[in-house]
Amino acid sequence: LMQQGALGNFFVHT
Amino acid sequence: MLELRLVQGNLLKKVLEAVKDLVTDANFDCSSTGFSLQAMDSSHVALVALLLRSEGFEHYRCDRNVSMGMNLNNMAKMLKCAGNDDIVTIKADDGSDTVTFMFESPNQDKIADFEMKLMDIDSEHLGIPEAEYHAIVRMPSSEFARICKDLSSIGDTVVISVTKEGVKFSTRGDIGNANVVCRQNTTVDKPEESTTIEMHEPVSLTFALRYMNSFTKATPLSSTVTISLSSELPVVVEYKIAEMGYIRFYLAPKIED
Repeated sequence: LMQQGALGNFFVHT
Repeated sequence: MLELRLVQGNLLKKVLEAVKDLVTDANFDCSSTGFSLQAMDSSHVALVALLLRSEGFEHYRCDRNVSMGMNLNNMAKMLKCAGNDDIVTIKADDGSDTVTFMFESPNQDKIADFEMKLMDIDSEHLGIPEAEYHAIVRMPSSEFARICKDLSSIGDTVVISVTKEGVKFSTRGDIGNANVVCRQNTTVDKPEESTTIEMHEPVSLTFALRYMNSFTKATPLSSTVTISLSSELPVVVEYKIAEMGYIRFYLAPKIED
């Protein structure tokens, strides 16, 4: 099963 | 004091139509570089980044960096009141809690002011690093929109795979499955109708079609779209806005559980 990734997994908050 | 005069006012109308379904409220940032926006959808899966460079405006005055929180549906409502050929000027005084959109007809016989209330938005800003993408596909934006629309009638997700054969868009659903392969095609007369594939490494990623379809609302802004893919990075779907900048959509891939 595929889960939806989140942007926070790839980009950091600035 | 902020005053931005955009002769091609309909660009702004098209930008709002492209983002208003993805994002409800957003801060528009104004600096000497230009008029920009970065915002995520409510589930933090997709992000939109817009830049309209200051050089693209006929008149661009921004005395200090300003961030203006706007409800995009309300902004779209106001911009819909501008004629397609109207010149649009965005105006705001320092410290004001409103922004004014001024619409001028091309022959100056009609001038309208629409004042909109600003809002305070706690926006999260993400740093997006420069990345080397495994594959970059450039294709007609209308073709990409057609594929996303067609596939979403079959399934909920799209697998985008780039190999040296071309770019393949695949979906599966209860009624069956579908594959669309686009090959590199640079022989057409018009560059905006060509498909180019720059591949450093084969890549295959899965995305929610709902978001892809939302991104294609930007199709009227550009005849071509660029899709940049890297394994385990959000895809970038970019529409260049001629002489002004771009609208980029980032979408996190679906990952194996």
